[in-house]
Amino acid sequence: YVFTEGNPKWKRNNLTYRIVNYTPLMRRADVDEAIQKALSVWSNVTPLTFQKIEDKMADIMISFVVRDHQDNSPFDGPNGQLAHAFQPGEAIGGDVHLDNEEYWTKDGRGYNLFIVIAHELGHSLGLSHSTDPGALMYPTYAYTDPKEFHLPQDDIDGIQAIYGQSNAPVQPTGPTTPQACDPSLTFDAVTTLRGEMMFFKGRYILRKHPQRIETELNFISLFWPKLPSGIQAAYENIERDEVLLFKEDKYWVLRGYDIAPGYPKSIYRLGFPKTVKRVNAAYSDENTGKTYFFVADRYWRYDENKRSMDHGYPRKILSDFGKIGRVDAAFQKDGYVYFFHGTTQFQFDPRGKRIVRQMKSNSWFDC
Amino acid sequence: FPVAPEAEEERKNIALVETYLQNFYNLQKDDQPHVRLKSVNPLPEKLKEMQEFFGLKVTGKPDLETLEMMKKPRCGVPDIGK
Repeated sequence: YVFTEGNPKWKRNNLTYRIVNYTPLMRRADVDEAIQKALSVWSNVTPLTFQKIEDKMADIMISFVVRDHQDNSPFDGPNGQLAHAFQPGEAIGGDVHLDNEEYWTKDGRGYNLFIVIAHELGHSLGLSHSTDPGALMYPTYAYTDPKEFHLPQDDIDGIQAIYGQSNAPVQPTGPTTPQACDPSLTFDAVTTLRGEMMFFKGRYILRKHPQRIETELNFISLFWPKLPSGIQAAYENIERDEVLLFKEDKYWVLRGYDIAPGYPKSIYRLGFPKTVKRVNAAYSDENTGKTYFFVADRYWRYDENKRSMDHGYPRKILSDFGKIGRVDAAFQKDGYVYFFHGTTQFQFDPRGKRIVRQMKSNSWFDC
Repeated sequence: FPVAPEAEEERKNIALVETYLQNFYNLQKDDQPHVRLKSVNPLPEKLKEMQEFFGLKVTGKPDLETLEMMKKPRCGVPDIGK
């Protein structure tokens, strides 16, 4: 996180705000809700409170404006600059201006008003842009479903360094941005995708191309806005050029690089009993056309040709995969299967049915 | 004569880079009165600053990745203090 130059801050914790006008693109109630939610992002982690006022000058005046709006920082029409805000202070200080030529929405179709206002309020309170690509205060827009939003730890650390901790007995914590070379890095799911490797972690994908040294970090929502964060299992079916992605009792199919229409569907269509609530890991053996699903300490085998579960399953993972008991993520590459459990990765030879190597989970990144 | 498409694209990219750096990295506009040595071009230095901030490869040149980042929608507050 970065403080605004000169470390400006509000001298009081009880601040006022006023919604000066509304965008015609959204219902007033939805605008009110987005603003209240954005304010609570910051009040939840600090002693700050925000009171709405209707008629007089408030500390934070929120308005929708276009082009030149008399503050020496004209907006540029659709896209480009979406909004700006002023550091804590008198008069224009703390005010938030939103470009009313943007397509504001309460969801992910256009620019999400809640996400943008939450970011701008960070400026209103004294934060500058963060260099952490996962932070709310990162300068570029990235969509997160407001229902899944948690203020990242970088922003919590920043705002608490200015105003102190919340008065709540339990201090809130937030997600951190994964770093490819962090030895404590673990994964939710791993899959190959047309020769690349995709490592899922929270709302991120770490993408590794075998011919490129660097690992790319992206939001899942950047590639697939309709996919939730926290994907729990994934596997590639090379034969059909598909990747299946799992979260809770639902799965999505990627055909090529696009989510196929009609998803998510229920995992019970694949033949799981209703006692299975989620899949922890999966991989598909391209030689046999069998897919292995790992759930807690057991696994199921699915026949991709017959499109049904094989009989005799589930079996104990320990019975057939050496000392591997539980699995967070798995994928097959060059004839081997790689199992991830915490920060440990096992290279498994399915022909010899034995573990041939043990390494760190992040061994695929050139650290 | 019509402008060649590549030349037009290049002109647009240069304009984008200059506007972006003026808005967010305090690059001085040429029409503003300031002293600048003929041999010193502040643009590569500002580009490096921007590339470093976003964790891009620091080249001082408006490469594809840099241009892509500049085209992303963003907050209008500068990334560096004025």
